[in-house]
Amino acid sequence: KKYALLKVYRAINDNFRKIYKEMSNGGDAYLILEDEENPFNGGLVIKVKPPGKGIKPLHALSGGEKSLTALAFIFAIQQYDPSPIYLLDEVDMFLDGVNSEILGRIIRRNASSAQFIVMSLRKATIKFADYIIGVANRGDGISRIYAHHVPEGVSENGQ
Amino acid sequence: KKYALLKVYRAINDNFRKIYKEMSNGGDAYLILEDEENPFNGGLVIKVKPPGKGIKPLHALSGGEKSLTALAFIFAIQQYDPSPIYLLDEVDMFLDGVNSEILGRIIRRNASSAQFIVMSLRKATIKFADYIIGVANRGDGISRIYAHHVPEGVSENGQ
Amino acid sequence: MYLKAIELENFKSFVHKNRIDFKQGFTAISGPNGSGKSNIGDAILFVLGPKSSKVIRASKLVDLIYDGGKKGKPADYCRVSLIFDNSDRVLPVDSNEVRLTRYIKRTNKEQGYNSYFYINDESARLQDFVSLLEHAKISADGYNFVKQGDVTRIVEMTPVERRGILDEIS
Amino acid sequence: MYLKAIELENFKSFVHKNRIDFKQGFTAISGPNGSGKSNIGDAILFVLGPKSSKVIRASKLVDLIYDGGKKGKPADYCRVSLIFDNSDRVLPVDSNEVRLTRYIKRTNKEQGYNSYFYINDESARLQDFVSLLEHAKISADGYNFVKQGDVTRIVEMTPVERRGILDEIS
Ligand SMILES: Nc1ncnc2c1ncn2[C@@H]1O[C@H](COP(=O)(O)OP(=O)(O)OP(=O)(O)O)[C@@H](O)[C@H]1O
Ligand SMILES: Nc1ncnc2c1ncn2[C@@H]1O[C@H](COP(=O)(O)OP(=O)(O)OP(=O)(O)O)[C@@H](O)[C@H]1O
Ligand SMILES: [Mg+2]
Ligand SMILES: [Mg+2]
Repeated sequence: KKYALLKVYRAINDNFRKIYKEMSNGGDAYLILEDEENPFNGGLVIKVKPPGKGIKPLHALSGGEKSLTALAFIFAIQQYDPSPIYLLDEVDMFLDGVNSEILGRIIRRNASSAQFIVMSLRKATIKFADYIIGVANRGDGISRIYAHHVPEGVSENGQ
Repeated sequence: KKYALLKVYRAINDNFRKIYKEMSNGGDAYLILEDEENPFNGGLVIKVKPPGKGIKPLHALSGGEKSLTALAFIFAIQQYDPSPIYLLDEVDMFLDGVNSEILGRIIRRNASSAQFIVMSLRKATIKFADYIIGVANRGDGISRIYAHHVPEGVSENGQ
Repeated sequence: MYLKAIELENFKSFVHKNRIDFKQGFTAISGPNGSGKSNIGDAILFVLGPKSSKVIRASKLVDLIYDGGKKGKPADYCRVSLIFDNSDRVLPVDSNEVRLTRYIKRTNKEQGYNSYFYINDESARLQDFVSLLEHAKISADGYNFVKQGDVTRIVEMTPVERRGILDEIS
Repeated sequence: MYLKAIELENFKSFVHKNRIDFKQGFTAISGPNGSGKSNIGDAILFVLGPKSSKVIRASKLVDLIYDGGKKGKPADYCRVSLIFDNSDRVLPVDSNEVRLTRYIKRTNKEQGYNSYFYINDESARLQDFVSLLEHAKISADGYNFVKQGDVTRIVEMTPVERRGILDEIS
């Protein structure tokens, strides 16, 4: 139904603008339906203006800027209609230390309304977890789970 | 010429096996020409056996294991026929702390026979550089270059 | 609803029986390269995404069975169970705990296998399994599952694909 | 041969004139997300890869010209010079220092531009420029240039593409 889609679009766009502003520390981003009259005839476009910069085409954004944009979109949908589980594998691969912390804080906050399972190599992200699962193999290729500890002094390779 | 390709193949395969063994701390990897009689009829296959594990199909390797394999291949070619310049942008994105250090050490060593320009967010890689260039923007989107310092206490976002 | 635990048997680098407990909230999984972090994600997707094998880095499902390592013999089956707390009845099953299991066993044919599904240890048909997951919004091709390397996919997909995500939600 | 310096003028996030000096050996470039690290790589590829614009995250070359930022007016040209130490004559040019320059300037047509190449500040044709680079093994589509996100490409390409890398070397 067209009206259902427009309702979803407006709510998520609203969330997306606020969440991106927070995650990027002042930047602007919004979603545009290419054909608002007949949304199913067109796509959904993202416009991004990182803090202090002009509007950028998506392909010109840096790796970290693209990641923040994509993550803001995911959190915007979650805020409208949460799934019970989010499984995020190394979504901080391009993020610098500052942005990894912002992400870690936001996941922690959003984890009150959904379960987040996040694979990461970065202390900056991991330190906001409620619970850490460590994985290792003893040089024989067999995975072992250990130390279900609360974050404290976790080194970058989880040991 | 077929003989020229076979000569290149054998030399690079030899380098690749040694370099992968060193970078992965004991693993095995080698290159196979699918059609050794008529090499131009087939492709070049990579076989990898990470330390302590059995032979793995490439798609089953972890992100870090794939990165090490790809980097070992690049260094294997360099050892045979160096290019004057290597430009590597965030090639350590999947590497944990231990592997980032191994990479940093190897680049430092190989930089005696070529110039390496490496973009990275990881202290573990950066600390092996001869020379660091810092980039920042003052919140207005205009890039500025600063502090061409020798590595010492560089924070993860270069400041 | 939340995932309470995963039980893995001979799944990829997890040999014999392993149980991993989870809590509500934000759980981080860390460890060295190649230790098995993404494999845990693959185990979850193995159960939640019965229709697509590409989603779990396997060209054929038998690739998921523990391969025996350096010198050992490959296992001939693997099984993964996801154990959910269902007190809020998000899953349309009348029990506080729901156990979803997928089991594959090699056959004598080269790369052949049989695949079985269980809901609370009772045999289930694929379509019942799939509709259960869709009902609870936990099917593997959702926007809420981001595989390693895919974080920027939302930015790189076409506008029509992206609008498709909104279609799914409405 | 090695790169001694880059001079950038209005190239992406580098406004007005900027000179970046390089040394031999291992140089690391670091800084916050979006600061301009990869843009420096794009500047190098802009000169060394005159035939492909996709390699520099630009759908059209005029995207590379500084866009004026939040409130400013876009520049109408950009220029990048790569200054090489050529004491070992790896570049087939008889001078100890070789300066390779590429310059693009907007025209009145929408998204139109003119593109110019210079070797030691003398006008050069595209094909002379390209053959110079290939001779020195510094053309942008070599295995020695790895863009952000591409590190695992060697492992993910087809065997025939990979053998193609060996073909290039022999
Ligand atoms: N069927 C199998 N049997 C045994 N081991 C397997 C099997 N399939 C994959 N593996 C191994 O599992 C390992 C991959 O683990 P995984 O991808 O979970 O690592 P990871 O912890 O995510 O690492 P990274 O940080 O590099 O992403 C690989 O070494 C691979 O060889
Ligand atoms: N023509 C242009 N004019 C002005 N700014 C531009 C132009 N083209 C791209 N940019 C900006 O340059 C920035 C990208 O810089 P770059 O990709 O070098 O960042 P980076 O330091 O590599 O970051 P990351 O660590 O996230 O990869 C983006 O914010 C983009 O908006
Ligand atoms: Mg992984
Ligand atoms: Mg970058």
